[in-house]
Amino acid sequence: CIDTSCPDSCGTSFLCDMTNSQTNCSQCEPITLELCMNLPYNYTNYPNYLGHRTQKEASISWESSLFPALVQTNCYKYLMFFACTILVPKCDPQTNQRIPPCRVLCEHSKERCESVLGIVGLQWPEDTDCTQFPEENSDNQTCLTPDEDVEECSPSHFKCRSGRCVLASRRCDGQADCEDDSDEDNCGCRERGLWECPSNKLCIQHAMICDGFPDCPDKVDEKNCSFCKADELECASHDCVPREVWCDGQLDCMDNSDEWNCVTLSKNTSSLAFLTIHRSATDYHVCADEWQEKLSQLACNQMGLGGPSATKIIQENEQLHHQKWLNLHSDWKNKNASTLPALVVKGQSCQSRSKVSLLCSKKDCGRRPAARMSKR
Amino acid sequence: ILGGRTSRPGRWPWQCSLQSEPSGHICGCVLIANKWVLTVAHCFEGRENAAVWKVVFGINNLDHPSIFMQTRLVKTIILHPRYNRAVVDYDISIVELNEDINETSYVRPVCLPSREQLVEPDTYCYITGWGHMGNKMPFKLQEGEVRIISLEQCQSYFDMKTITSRMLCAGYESGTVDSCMGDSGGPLVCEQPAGRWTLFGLTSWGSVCFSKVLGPGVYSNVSHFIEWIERQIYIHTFLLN
Repeated sequence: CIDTSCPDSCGTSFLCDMTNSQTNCSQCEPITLELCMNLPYNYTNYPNYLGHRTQKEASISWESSLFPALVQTNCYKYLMFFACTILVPKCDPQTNQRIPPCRVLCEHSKERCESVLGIVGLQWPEDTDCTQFPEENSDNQTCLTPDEDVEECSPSHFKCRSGRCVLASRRCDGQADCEDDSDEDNCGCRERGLWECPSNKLCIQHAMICDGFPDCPDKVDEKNCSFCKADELECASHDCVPREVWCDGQLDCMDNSDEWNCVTLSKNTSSLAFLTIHRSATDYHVCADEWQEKLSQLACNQMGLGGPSATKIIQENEQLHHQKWLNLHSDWKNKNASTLPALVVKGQSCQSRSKVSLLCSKKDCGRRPAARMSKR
Repeated sequence: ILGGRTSRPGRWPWQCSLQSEPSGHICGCVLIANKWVLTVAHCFEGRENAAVWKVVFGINNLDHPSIFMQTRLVKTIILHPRYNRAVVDYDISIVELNEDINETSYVRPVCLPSREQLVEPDTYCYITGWGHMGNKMPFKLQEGEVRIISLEQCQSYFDMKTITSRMLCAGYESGTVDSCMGDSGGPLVCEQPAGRWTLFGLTSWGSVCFSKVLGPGVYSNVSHFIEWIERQIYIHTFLLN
């Protein structure tokens, strides 16, 4: 870093990320640590009083779990405020100066809460020696003390009616953590600004509705998201595309979902696996005219079954001649297409009156020949 | 890996090292097909450009290139669209290599689970990586055996976070065997019948692991993402190239 007071450069230490070594540490930076986003100040600078070099490191630190848990014990009204003044020390953007907590704030926090930690066999964080902080109003050193409207709970807490702070993950978890049970009140999705899945009362964020990813077990959060015309189909991303482009080997939907799962194997009564293509969202078998083994391998690869394939040509049963099928395009060999759906067409007759059945296999995986036992 | 041991060459042929200059090894990764690798999305924070990455296979000692080593550049990085940096949810990404690897005894893909294939709590599986060992960074690949923990039990260790169905927990209450910084993106694999190893987790996050260690490690739950993985590979292999 530019300012010598910063930690050594990233070159030696693994944990820094690239940007850190160019950081001019004496600069103030906006607070991003979720735990301390409700302080009466918005800027900090690093390293902090616990030796963390970045807010990211502070966010995964032991102390960022310890203090919020300790706050739940109500041992000291301003413990969370003190914790944040050392996790994200105040930095004055005008002067780029750091403003420490007053010594008395540190001493009160330690006096009242250190013993609680002792009960569970934990220690007060070593790096918080209170003598490093200035006395209040001593030789015009400004330092931080909580004023009346400072928030006792962090954004990671839920504030009970009684004023106690309990961790947000305990809100509506089915167990009362507040002495007045207020953490289990109003637990409906709506009261918490969430949307409720009708089938299982699961609460999901409104942003997850119609976003292309089903979250409710019955996928109802992804239903009625768009209204396509009769000759159109709805993509997973809810845009509409003409029915005939579905599984035609070209990408049309915003999320490419018109080309998902186009090539499958459908079993019939005799457990033969017929090659099936979901053209225009209708299942078709494939006529065997001109079929070649390399097309079978392409079909298996498209299904993620990259192992060896075997082809069977099945004679069509007379009365099934109305069965829908697709034929290879007359000059499929010259088409520069990389998928099977792009090589087949509808509406032609099938001279051989037979269709393609495939046996695909998974590529070999998960074995470690080099780890074999060698006899001694 | 904390509490593990040095592994022997060839024991984890799907393990790879995701590297970027000047740091070198940044994250672990896992070979799932000749041109495709899985890792976690948070490894690319601040380094989303494919051109700054390379992937190294078939090594055991990061400091000693082996004759089995293969290096590939990165053609495409596909982050999960719902990756949430703040709460480390949907922490998974697919990496397309610039060309196929040559499959050997020391470089081979792991199996992916089917969508329905879940790993039961109390199953013993393995984690591997070149991440922090608690007191130093290793040169040789480390391996550790961990036990799968139920999501409910896992939530009790992490008050400040929400354990979601996209996550898998493994380790021990005392944290004796655990993954750590630098292991991210590496595999959590479980042996299946007939000696097949299947990938169920990618090292994602946990409590601080080089001081007071508590609780298990948290892994991206690969079974949850199988459909997304297959679709992305299909689209990029057959339709976008």
